[in-house]
Amino acid sequence: MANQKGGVGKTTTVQALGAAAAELGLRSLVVDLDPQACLTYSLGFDPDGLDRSLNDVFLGQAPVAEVRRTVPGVPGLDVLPAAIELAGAEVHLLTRTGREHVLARALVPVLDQYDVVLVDCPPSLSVLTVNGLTAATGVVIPLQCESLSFRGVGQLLETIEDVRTFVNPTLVVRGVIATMFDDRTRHARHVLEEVGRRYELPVLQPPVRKSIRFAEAPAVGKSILQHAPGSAGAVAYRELARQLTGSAVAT
Amino acid sequence: MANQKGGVGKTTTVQALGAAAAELGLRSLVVDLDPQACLTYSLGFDPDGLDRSLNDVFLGQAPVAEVRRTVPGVPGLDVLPAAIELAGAEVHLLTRTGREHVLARALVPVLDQYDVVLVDCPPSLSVLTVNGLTAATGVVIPLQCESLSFRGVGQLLETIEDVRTFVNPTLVVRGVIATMFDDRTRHARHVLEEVGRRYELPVLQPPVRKSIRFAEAPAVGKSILQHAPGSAGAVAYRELARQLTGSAVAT
Ligand SMILES: Nc1ncnc2c1ncn2[C@@H]1O[C@H](COP(=O)(O)OP(=O)(O)OP(=O)(O)O)[C@@H](O)[C@H]1O
Ligand SMILES: Nc1ncnc2c1ncn2[C@@H]1O[C@H](COP(=O)(O)OP(=O)(O)OP(=O)(O)O)[C@@H](O)[C@H]1O
Ligand SMILES: [Mg+2]
Ligand SMILES: [Mg+2]
Repeated sequence: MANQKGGVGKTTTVQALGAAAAELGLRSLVVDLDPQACLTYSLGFDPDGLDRSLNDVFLGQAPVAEVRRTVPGVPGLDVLPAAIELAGAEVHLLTRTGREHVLARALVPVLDQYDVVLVDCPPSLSVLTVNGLTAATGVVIPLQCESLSFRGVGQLLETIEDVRTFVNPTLVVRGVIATMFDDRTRHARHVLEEVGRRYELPVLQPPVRKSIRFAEAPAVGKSILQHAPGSAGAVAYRELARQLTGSAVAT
Repeated sequence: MANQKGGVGKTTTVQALGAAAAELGLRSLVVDLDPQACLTYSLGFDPDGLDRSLNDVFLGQAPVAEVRRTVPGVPGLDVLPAAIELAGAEVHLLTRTGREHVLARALVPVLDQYDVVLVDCPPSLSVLTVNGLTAATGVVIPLQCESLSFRGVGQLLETIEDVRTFVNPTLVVRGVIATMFDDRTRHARHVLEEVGRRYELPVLQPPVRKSIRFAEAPAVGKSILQHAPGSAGAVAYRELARQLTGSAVAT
C-alpha cells in the first residue's frame, strides 16, 4: 500500500484489508513500515512499549518469526510492528549494497505461513517504501481523490518502474483504491476518473466512502471491521479484500 | 508549520496564512521544505519545471534571493519553491556538521526584506523538518483532531525540545491550529481539548472547519483566500494570521 502523499488512507486500508482477509479464513500478516507506527498503534499496541520491532529485523538482530505478534481480537491476523527506531534504519541502510532487499529477505522464512502479506508504507518514496515495493508482488495505491492526489501519482509510478527494472521484476500495480471518498460533489469522482485514465490504472471497486466510523476505530484499537462491522466502510473493504485476494467466489 | 503525520493541513495552512499576511500588508515569504512540493504546486508553479529550487540553496549553489519567486495573484507574497531533488538534500546533509542550520543561514541575507516567513514542513521529523525548526522562532502545529493525531504530538514536542536545547533556543511553540475540523460530532472537539490539556499547548482560535472549497483551491493554483474569499475557511485563516503576526488590532 503505497502513496507518498500524507493522510490518504494507507494505514486504514492495510488494517481493514488485513482484517477482512483474516475473516475470509486467509492467514494474514500486516507489516508496519512506518516509523510513526500508526498501524501498530491502531491494532492496539503501544509502539513505545514493544521490546522488539521491525527495526531489529532491519538491523539483522532478530528474525521476523520472533518479532511478529498476533493481533488481539482478530483471529488469523499477525502484525510485524514498527517503532520510532525504524527512522534510524532509513539512515543506516542508505549507503549499504542490497539495501532495497532487506525486508524481502527477512520475510522469506515466514512466507509459507501466510496466504496474504500486506505492507503499510510511510508517506515518502525513501528506502523504507522501496523495501516494501521490493518485497511485494503487487502494489495498491490508496487515493484521496483531491487535486493534490495527482501530484504524487506520476512520481510514485516512476519509483515503481525503477523498482521493477532494477530489483523486483515481479511487481505489478494492482490498481487504485478511492479512500475517504466524498461523493456529494463531482470533484472526487472527476479526480478518480482522471487519475485512472491518465495513468492507465485499474480503479478498484467499490470506493470507500468518508465516514466518522473510521475516525473512531483507531481510538479503540480496532479496525473498521471490528468497530462497525455492518457499516458501509466495512462492507467496501470486505469486497476489496475479496477481489485482491482472489476470493471473489465468497458470498 | 510542523506535524509529522500526513495530510493534516500543513501546506493548506502555510498557503492560507501566507496569503492572509500579505493581505494585511505584511511582506511575506513562504518556504516549501517538502520534496513533494505541494505548496509550490498549490501556489500555481510546476515544481518539475523550475530551473532552480530550494535544493540549489541547500547544496550551496544558489542564494535564496535568486531562487525565490513572487506568487502570481498574491501581491506581497513570495515563495522559496521546492522540487523533488530536495529529497537528495536529505541524504546529502545527513552526515554533515551543522546540517540543521543550512536553511537558517541561507535565510539570513533576506530576513530584512520580510515581515513574516512561514515554513511548510514535510510529514516527517527528518533533517528537512529539523532545518525548518532550527530556522524558525515559532512553531505552529496543525492538528487534524482524529485519534491518530495524538500519536505524533508527543514525538513532535520532543523533537522541538531537542532543537531548542541543541541548536535553537529561540524556538517557541505558538500553539495548535485545528484543521479540517469536523464539529458535527463531539469526537474532534474532544481530541482538540485533550491534546491542548495533555501537552499544555495553546489552542489557537478559531478552528478551520472542513469545507469542499479547500479541495477545489489547489486545482486552480489558488489559496482559499483567492478562491473563496468570503468562505468560513478564509475568514478563519485571516483571523489566525492576525493573531500570529500580532496584527490583532485590525478589524
Ligand atoms: N473512509 C474514511 N472516512 C473517514 N476518515 C477516514 C477514512 N479512511 C481513513 N480515515 C481517517 O483519515 C486519517 C488518515 O488516514 P491514514 O492514517 O490511514 O492515512 P495514511 O495514508 O496512512 O497517513 P500517513 O501518510 O500519515 O501514513 C485517519 O485519521 C483515518 O482514521
Ligand atoms: N479545512 C479543510 N477542509 C477540507 N479539506 C481540507 C481542509 N484543509 C485542507 N484540506 C485538504 O486536505 C488535504 C491535505 O491537506 P494538506 O496537503 O494541506 O496537508 P499536509 O499536512 O500538508 O499533507 P502532507 O503531510 O502530505 O504534507 C488536501 O487535499 C487539502 O486540500
Ligand atoms: Mg499511515
Ligand atoms: Mg504538505
